Amino acid sequence: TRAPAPPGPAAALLQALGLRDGPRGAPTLRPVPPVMWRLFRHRDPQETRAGWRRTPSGATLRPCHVEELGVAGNIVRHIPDRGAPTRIPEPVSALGLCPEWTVVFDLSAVEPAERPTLARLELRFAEVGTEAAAPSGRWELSVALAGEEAGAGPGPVLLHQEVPALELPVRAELLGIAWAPNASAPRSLRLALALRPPAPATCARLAEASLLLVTLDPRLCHPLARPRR
Amino acid sequence: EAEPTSGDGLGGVCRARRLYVSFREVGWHRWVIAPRGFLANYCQGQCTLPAALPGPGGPPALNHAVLRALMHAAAPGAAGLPCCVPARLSPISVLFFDNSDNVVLRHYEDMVVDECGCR
Repeated sequence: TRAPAPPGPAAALLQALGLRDGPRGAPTLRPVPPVMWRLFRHRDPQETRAGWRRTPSGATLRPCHVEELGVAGNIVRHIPDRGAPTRIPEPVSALGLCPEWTVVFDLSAVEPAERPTLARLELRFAEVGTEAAAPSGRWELSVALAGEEAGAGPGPVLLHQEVPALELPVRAELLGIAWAPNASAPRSLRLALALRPPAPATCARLAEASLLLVTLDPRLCHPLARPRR
Repeated sequence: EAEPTSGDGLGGVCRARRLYVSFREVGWHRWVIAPRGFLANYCQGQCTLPAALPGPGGPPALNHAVLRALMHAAAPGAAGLPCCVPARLSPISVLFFDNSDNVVLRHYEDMVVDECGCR
């Protein structure tokens, strides 16, 4: 039998970069989230090379550690919501309820060997046009696992969180909550979100949902070699 | 894009040589956001004496490598020369779109050769 053809340069580079598959055509270009630019520049070789593994603030960079997020890891993914149709419960106006949302994150790119070290849900809301001034008081966010079938009711509530103001992004830590701690990431994550207003008949709109996932791939993160005596 | 090897084909003294990896060259420039490429560099050169001895500020030579260079000087057929290999490496980080349209930042240890040494 013929030996498999030796990998071409692109396949060899893919292998060296620990990537399962190469690019399939051009990606759907979307704006690069500022947090990802910040994390990249924090580790940019030009900056770290100058101080040789020092961050711009002079702190020594530890390998396989994401300084800015304070967790171990060598892979950071910004995962956009795949978007499931907003579920509006029974006639909103009659019951004074606000819409709920189902967000879906595709985690199939995460290898089973990778160990999640941070899973941060990031939400941006916008006020739905209301004549009255924005209500004072706190909103309350609840996050639950959403059923697999469209229209299935939400599963167990994972967390409740106060939202002081809609202008600021809302962040919720899901590690150890959305799936068992130390477990591999699931293939996909469906969440049911509800935002209770401080005053009736005032609702908000979910403008954007994303998941910031940091993982540590032990195959690429060898412990620091002991300094040679 | 690599620095040409010097005339005698043996590469002169063991040292780091320039090697620039351009993602455009492998057709990845549409999904690698940053950097456009990186200086990976490579090691090449002879580890005969005195190159096998530590240069000023260079990486410390290994006693074994010096011994082998000595042996090679005394009896060239006895044992080969020490090898010119990376002695100090740096990491790089790559920001790219993956096939699920996620924006990914991956950190890779040992991707850039900073110094070479005889081992």
